[in-house]
Formats: sequence, C-alpha cells, structure tokens
Amino acid sequence: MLSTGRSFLPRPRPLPLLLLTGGGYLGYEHYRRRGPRKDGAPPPPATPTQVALYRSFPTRLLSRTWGRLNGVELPTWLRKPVFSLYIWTFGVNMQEAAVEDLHHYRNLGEFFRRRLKPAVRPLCASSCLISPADGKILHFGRVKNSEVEQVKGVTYSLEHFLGPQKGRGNDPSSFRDSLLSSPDHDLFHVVVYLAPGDYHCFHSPTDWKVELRRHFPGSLMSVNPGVARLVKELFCLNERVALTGQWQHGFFSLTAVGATNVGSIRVYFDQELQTNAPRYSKGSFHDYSYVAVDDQVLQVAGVGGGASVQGGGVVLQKGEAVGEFNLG
Amino acid sequence: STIVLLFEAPKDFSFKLQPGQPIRVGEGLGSV
Repeated sequence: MLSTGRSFLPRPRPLPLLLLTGGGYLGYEHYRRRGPRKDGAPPPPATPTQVALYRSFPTRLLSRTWGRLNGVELPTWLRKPVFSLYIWTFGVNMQEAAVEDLHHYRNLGEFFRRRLKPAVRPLCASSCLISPADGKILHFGRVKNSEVEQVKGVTYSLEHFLGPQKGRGNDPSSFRDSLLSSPDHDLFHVVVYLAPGDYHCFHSPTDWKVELRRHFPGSLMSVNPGVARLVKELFCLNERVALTGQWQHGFFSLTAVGATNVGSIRVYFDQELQTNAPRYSKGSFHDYSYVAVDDQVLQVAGVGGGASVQGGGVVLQKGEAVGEFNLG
Repeated sequence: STIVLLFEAPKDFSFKLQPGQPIRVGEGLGSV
C-alpha cells in the first residue's frame, strides 16, 4: 500500500461516525438517567435536542434494510439454529405456534408472522373490550384535557396523534369533547406494547365498524417502555396507522404504531395500504375512507379475511384478525 | 411495536388491568 502511495488511514465516513458517536452519547445519557435516584422519581424525559438527535438517525432506512435482510430465504440447515437463537433470546413460546417445525419458515420474516393454533386465545365473553394483541399493558386510563399518557407522566397530544377530525372546523370545544357523542361519556385509552418474541398479529378488540384509515408516515424509533418514558410524543412521531370508526358506545379507534425493527404494518382488509415506503414527508398523513360513496370505493378497498364492507364501513367482529406487524 | 386503543364509553367504564401486566389476545380489558 505504501508503494501505491495510499494512506493506511481509512477514509472518514460521516454516517457510521454519526451513528457511533450519537448512539454512544444517547446510551451514556440513558445509563446516567437510569442510575439509582435517591428520591425514587422516574427519570426526566429527554430534551428536545436529544429527541432531535435520535430522530436524525436513519431509522427508516435501517428498518427497511433489516426487513430485506430478513426476507432472504435461509438454507434449511441454517433455519433451526437461527430461529432457536431468536426463540431463546426473546422467550418465544413455540408450543402455541400453528407450525412448530422450524424448518417450515423460510426466513425470520416468515417466522415473525407465525400464526397461532386455533383456540389458544379464547375470547373473554364477559368483557365488551378485549386485548387486540399479545404483549404488556404499558398504560391505560381516562383521557383528560386532550392529552394522553403514553406512560405515567409522559404525554402526547390527542390531536397530533389522530390528526384533524372532519367537520370540526372552528369548534371551540376541546378536541377530546369533539370526539364524544354524549355528555355522559368519557374518552379512555389503553396502550399494549408488543415485545420482539410476542405473536405480532392484532385482532379486533370489540364489535365495531371501521370508517376511516389514516396512515401517518413518520420516524421509526424504538417504542420499548424505556424509550416511551424518555421521548415525549413518541407515538405521534413514529409511523402509524389509525383505524377509526364507531362501536356500541360511540367513537372507537385502533392505532398500530411501528418501531425500528417492526417498521411496516399490514391491515388484511386494506390492500392499498403501504407503510415504511422510502418516500416520506414529515407531518403528512393519508386518508382512506371505507364508507361507500360509490361502487368504485368498495372495489379498491380490497376486503380480505373475515371482514365485510357495508355502506357505512368495514364491519369487524370481536377477536377477528385485523392485521400484522412485519419486520422492516 | 405498539397498539393504542382510544374509545368513547360511559363514564362508569372500568378497566380490569394493572400497569405492566402481561396480556394476551382475547383477555378482557374492561367493561361497562
């Protein structure tokens, strides 16, 4: 190399350098904040600069690369060791999987989308609302003042999360009140966090009718509880798909929020939906109405699974499979 | 990944949950 006049020093590459230094800094900050606090108080949220630094990471690109990598078909001999490592790392219960033979899954993406055996998830008959997913309850409660808690003490704006509502105009009432159909009602929320080893399909939590799909392209930061405690408005910054409609008590919505490793969201009855696509403009959202205006709307809706379209939207039954998260 | 449910319900709706509890598809979240 000396004879050719080239330097031994590698050429500086800004992206890996930024990732390493930024990641190191965030890791250090996270460690410092998580250190034992004498007063037992939770760590303070990250500063806007720290959040901006995190958001500057190419999480969408990383996510898509991760997805492509996991779409590559593995040779049969490699499948068992790779999936066994994943099962061991994330505590996957393969006894519940519809197909327990690891050789059946061609890649990690397919393994991640594995289905469950019938009847391993009985539906609670005494509750009008059931869990849509396997996971952990991150937070739940009543929504006050149009601010929702993603975890205790860390909030996000309801309006930013759902986007502007049709027909609201210059309505002086709060955003929360504008969603309610009766003064005797309140707005409630539940957040379910899905860990990497969990079954990643989501189901209808009740009998309801979906009228609108709103896709918010966005960042793909981690949504694990540690990050949700640090990044205010995390659920408004990340890519998400909000399905809104009506149930027996009025307004109802189910929103699937993506993350770095799980960047794309599929809704079985909506073949038009494309998430984690390279083109992305910050703050934009894309609506798709399932309410039939004419026959053409019904044709492009691409209804699949057990869902059915009626004049007023897509009718979902309690427990019915609605969609899934995918790697990348 | 995360699922967020936001819904309208009568004021006496009550959750049958604990923060941090593991949950599975089909288990009850609450009722009126």
